[in-house]
Amino acid sequence: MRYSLAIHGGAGVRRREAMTAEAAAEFRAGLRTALLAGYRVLQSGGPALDAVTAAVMALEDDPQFNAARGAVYTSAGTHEMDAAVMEGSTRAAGAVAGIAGPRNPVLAARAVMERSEHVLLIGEGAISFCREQGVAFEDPTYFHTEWRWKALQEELERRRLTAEDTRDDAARHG
Amino acid sequence: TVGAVARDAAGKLAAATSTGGMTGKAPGRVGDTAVLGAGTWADENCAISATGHGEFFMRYAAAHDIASRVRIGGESLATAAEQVVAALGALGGSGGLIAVDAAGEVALPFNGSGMYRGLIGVDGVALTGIYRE
Repeated sequence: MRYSLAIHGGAGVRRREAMTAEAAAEFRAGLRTALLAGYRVLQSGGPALDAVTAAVMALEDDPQFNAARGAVYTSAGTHEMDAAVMEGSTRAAGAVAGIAGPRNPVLAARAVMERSEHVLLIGEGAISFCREQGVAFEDPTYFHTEWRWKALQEELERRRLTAEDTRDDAARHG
Repeated sequence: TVGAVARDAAGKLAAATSTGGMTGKAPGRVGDTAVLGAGTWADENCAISATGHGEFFMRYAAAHDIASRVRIGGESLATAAEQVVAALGALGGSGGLIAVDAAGEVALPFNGSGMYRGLIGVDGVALTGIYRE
């Protein structure tokens, strides 16, 4: 009986010279927490869909990563989040885009897949659907992180100074 | 962006991706995460979750391209995933992805300086990575 789980926490890694041993250990701890959340599902014979959902929820709850609680800001200083899930054997799929409010956007995507006839819901319509479906919401302060806000201010200042895109992966992808 | 792909004991595959997008993105901008076949995909042969410069992953339908190479071209998942990520990098599309195939083999290619990533299997040993290591 073979099962496996892989995760990513984004390609916007901090430059190596800026990554302290403590910060690296924190990131690895966050990744391990997500791996074990998904592994527990697979180990008990659970479906791949529940395993990937559990792993992504753990990453969404970790402010180190650019999703949900650690989401970056738009140029308007707001949060707009996207998420998607897809199951291979049935091609069942659900996605949300341009939303803010659900604590775990991946659960919003699952609600679209399992409790609507659609694949993708966006914006206010998606928010209303999530509320109807009882998806857990948080107020905006839950999603605020000082360092993401600071990254936005630095990016907006950079744009005032130059039109050229001089960002590295960490700056661009959060 | 964060993501996960899995193959369960019954041999089924799934993918999930979630993102805040890009720092300072225009309000209303949607990247590849919610566009199936670009940043998220799962079929009977593989499951894929991507991260990076979403506009490139969308324009090149990156996840579906990999799945088609496996399904139609008979390529291994590792070969398909690595070649698509390298090609996107050559076009200016920085990023990476994780993928798992029907046998439970995984691929975690990226074309930038690093990708926060992890891997676990039946042995329960949680492996993590940040840079090329």
